[in-house]
Amino acid sequence: MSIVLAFANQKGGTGKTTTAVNVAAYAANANKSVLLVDLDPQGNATSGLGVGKHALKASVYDVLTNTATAVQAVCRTKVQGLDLLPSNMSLVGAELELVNEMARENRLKEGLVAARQTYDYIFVDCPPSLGLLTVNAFAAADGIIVPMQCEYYALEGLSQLINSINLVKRHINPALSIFGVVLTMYDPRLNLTQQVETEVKSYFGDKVFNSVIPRNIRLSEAPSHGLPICLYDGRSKGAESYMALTREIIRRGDGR
Amino acid sequence: MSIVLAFANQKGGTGKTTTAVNVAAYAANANKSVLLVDLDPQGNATSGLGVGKHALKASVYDVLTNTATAVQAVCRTKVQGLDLLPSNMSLVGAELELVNEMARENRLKEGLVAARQTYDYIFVDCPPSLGLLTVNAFAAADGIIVPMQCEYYALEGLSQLINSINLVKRHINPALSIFGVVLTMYDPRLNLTQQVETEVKSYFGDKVFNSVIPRNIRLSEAPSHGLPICLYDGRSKGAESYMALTREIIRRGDGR
Ligand SMILES: Nc1ncnc2c1ncn2[C@@H]1O[C@H](COP(=O)(O)OP(=O)(O)OP(=O)(O)O)[C@@H](O)[C@H]1O
Ligand SMILES: Nc1ncnc2c1ncn2[C@@H]1O[C@H](COP(=O)(O)OP(=O)(O)OP(=O)(O)O)[C@@H](O)[C@H]1O
Ligand SMILES: [Mg+2]
Ligand SMILES: [Mg+2]
Repeated sequence: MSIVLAFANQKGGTGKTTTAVNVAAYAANANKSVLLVDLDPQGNATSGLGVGKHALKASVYDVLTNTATAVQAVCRTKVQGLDLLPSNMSLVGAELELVNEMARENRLKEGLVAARQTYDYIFVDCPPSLGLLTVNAFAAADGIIVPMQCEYYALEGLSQLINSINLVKRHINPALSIFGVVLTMYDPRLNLTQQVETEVKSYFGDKVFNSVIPRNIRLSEAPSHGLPICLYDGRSKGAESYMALTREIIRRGDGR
Repeated sequence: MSIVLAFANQKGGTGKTTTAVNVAAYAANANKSVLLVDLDPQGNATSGLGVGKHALKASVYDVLTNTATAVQAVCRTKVQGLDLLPSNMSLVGAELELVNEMARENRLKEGLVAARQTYDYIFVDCPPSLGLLTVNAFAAADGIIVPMQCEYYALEGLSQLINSINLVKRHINPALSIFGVVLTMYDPRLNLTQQVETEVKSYFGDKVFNSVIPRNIRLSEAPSHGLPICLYDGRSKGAESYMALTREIIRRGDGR
């Protein structure tokens, strides 16, 4: 029985892609069969795993517009046990194209029905907005993981995010909930980090993961080599923190 | 005669808001009359200037949907000479609402006709996407300033950004061009910074501003006090770099 988790936060640059790619890789290392869906037109998760965007036979855009099945679009990655449903430039126009379609919010959910039988975990990397692509992810997901940068502007967006989640929960997907919140680019020496941590914990309580992700240059170098951190530098602080976070996610996921 | 510049990059977290707010404030300090338009549903530029979002008489949403004029929605800020066209939660739904409207791309341009007579500089802070809000900014603008984080994923998005600019230039606003590119969160000690700088300069040549913005904690603390850096800590490295950048922008703007 699979679990679908969306990595979402409309604030830009909070670490959604970095978290989705590295948690997916460590979950595969822990012998889970994992699918990562790149739902961002930027295609950062696709290139972060070293998959070329130009020679794809199909992409997540084709799945959303019903011109290919997920099985046809899925490709292997350099990580054993981790497959990718890739994204490319065609996704840029998808939101406008889907607006007047029937059941436009459920396209991803329908596209993943078969995949749910195959994978233990399906992770979805969302773009920095609350538009139709992210709503599709919310409709398909069992839970949402919110990567939360320890910065003031990141706090501001929380109430909009909660609003959007509640709207989808009420009208489209009653089972949707916040699976967890992870603090990223965490620097315990900074006041700002402590302020954000206190505020987030008072808002989300024990949904906040114990594992925090420190700022670590190796995490931002890895994508230029098309590698998740476990293959680029498995002994870095960034790698250790994502390994610990993944352990927590799987414990919660398996325990549901 | 005013000049309208949009701060845009669909990659999230590259410093669009931080650059728009601080350049607007320094331009006002240099005796220019300045309007900052917050076109992001997150409303970060609005709170970054200490303007409350709940008690607004009107916002940019009302201007886009023709229910208020820019003059009615504009408010003062703590910086002499800098006005703000604020944003709030209502903007979240604007993209879907505008999709089937007539001349949906030109709503902001029409809304700023009167403001162009009043201000020397009109700056527009864009959301991290290439949807209808950013297209509205491109249609209204004379030029685009691209804040570019010195990171691998930020490079990836350049070709999509150029594509979108060319589309708007061909179909809606033939005068549109890239006014300049500014390197943000610049750390000369990092390889990644040097790689990105070399690549960006080979792509954009002398459009790249000489002034670079270093990573500086005071820049990320200032918004929690609702202040631009010139009022929060005018002697910080972040303040000096934005003062220098603003001087370059005004020299290019006045010289057009
Ligand atoms: N813990 C970290 N330490 C250092 N750099 C990081 C860390 N996490 C992410 N980064 C870098 O910060 C930038 C933003 O991260 P990322 O792209 O993963 O965020 P995102 O939320 O997916 O952005 P977007 O909103 O554009 O989708 C990237 O360049 C990434 O390499
Ligand atoms: N030079 C800098 N040094 C340190 N922190 C910075 C710097 N520039 C921006 N920041 C911080 O990094 C985060 C991202 O910056 P900002 O919000 O301005 O980017 P953005 O491109 O507007 O993001 P979005 O894509 O969400 O609109 C913010 O928390 C900001 O305070
Ligand atoms: Mg991302
Ligand atoms: Mg912003």
